[in-house]
Amino acid sequence: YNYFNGKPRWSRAIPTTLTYAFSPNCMASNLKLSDIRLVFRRAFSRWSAVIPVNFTEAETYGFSDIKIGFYTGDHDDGEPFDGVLGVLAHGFSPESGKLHLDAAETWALDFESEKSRVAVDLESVATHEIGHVLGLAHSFDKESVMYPSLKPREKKMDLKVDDIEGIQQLYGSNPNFNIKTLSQSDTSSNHG
Amino acid sequence: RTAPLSSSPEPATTINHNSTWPNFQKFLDASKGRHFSGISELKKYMQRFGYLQVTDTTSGDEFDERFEFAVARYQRKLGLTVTGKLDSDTISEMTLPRCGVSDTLPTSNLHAVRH
Repeated sequence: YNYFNGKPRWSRAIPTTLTYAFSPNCMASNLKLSDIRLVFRRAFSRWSAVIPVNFTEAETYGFSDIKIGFYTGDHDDGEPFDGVLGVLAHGFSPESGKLHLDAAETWALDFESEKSRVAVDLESVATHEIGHVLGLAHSFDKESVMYPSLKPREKKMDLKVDDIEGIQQLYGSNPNFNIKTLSQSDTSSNHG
Repeated sequence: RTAPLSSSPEPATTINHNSTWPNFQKFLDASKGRHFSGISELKKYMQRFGYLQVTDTTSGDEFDERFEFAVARYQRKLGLTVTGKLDSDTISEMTLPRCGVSDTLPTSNLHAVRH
């Protein structure tokens, strides 16, 4: 695992709750908001299971800590999206809270109903970008969620030991987290 | 005699994961010391994701020493065999869809907090 320069993290006292909200004007055209909310709730819960940080959806976008939106092309943050595939999303380091996804992608909730060969798993990308928003940079452990690339129609949403150790170095461990609850596949490719 | 790299069609078996970087396949097996039409796009990719310094020349189509160093750096980071050449494993990795956050995070990285 790796960190951004200066190892930034959300600086408030731990345990804490971070709020998130979806841009009312910038959403994926092929998905329902209720489905997107469900996916992000699951993605946030993967991180909150391992660190003493909770996430709750805010009522007001402007006052939320984490601002999520789907954008096309140049969206005024200096990192324009590039259409189908290529760059899928980006998340800013703490405490910016910006989490942007490329609206041009064929975002998938599941690959049973979404048959496109260029479909991208939303939950996998959401989990990865939340890692950036919390302070993790890219990991080069191929099995980790924080690995930089993701093939179309691939799922990679379960945190691995590398991801967990990295985020717990920043925020400490959730007192209810037990590493023994990880499946063997979550541990075997890392430090064992 | 094989056709020049810059004009060779993609092999029929190639699976292009990417609509944004599909032309990278034509640089397969490219190595230092030659001119490859369009390889400046690949240099921009390496620059964007932190493997080639912003101050390095990126506009030319020469596969020069700096670019070879960048390719080797990329291969080392990604756990690929370090050859400094654009071998098939390296090209395959480069054509995968990915996160837009830089891999090496220089001091001037835009993803640092802005106040």
